[in-house]
Amino acid sequence: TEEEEKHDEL
Amino acid sequence: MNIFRFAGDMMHLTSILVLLLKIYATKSCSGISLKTQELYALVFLARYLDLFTDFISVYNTIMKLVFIVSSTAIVWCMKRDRVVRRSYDKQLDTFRHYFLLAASFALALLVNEKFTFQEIFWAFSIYLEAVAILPQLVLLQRSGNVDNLTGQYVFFLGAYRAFYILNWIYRYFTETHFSRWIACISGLVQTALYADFFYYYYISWKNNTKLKLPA
Repeated sequence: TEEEEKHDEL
Repeated sequence: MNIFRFAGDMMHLTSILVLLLKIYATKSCSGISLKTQELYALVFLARYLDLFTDFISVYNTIMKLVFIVSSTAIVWCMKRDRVVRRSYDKQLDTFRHYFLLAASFALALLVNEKFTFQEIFWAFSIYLEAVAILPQLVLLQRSGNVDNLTGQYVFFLGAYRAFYILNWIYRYFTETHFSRWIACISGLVQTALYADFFYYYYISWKNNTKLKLPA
């Protein structure tokens, strides 16, 4: 999904 | 967010604060590799291209800004500040870091999550971060004894990615489809590069002696 596409870690 | 990742971020932040303390308190950057600092500034600039397009959280945005500003400020200070740059070990900091840049970018073109501008630069930043410490470790070996703040800087820098590995293990077991293979494998390589430094750091801490890396 779009959500996991984003890199949410620094 | 989990405790491992938060601890990792705090260690990363601590390493930067220790480095800033060393440079501003001692007005000296002896023992610090400018090449490693330049590579880290590139890592953050390449990784946080999504700073204004993808909002994750206030914490995420603030930390990204802190990392970008601090890493560029350190490079600027080591290059431009008349007092600090005098103590730069130019003749010792000779690692050809352009090879690391080229290799990381080439690998990012081949191995990435999606062949898009942002994803290629993200993978590039992950690979580059794994090897960015090499000029610094080579400089420490050449400069013999290592001052405390520099040793602590490198220690926290190495420890942060080790906590990220724990974070990836935790997420692997707690989230359904968690797969960050690029970051995981690169993070393992990155942490492994610190192995011998951690060993000599532990020895110096145990024997309460000055940290010294064998040439």
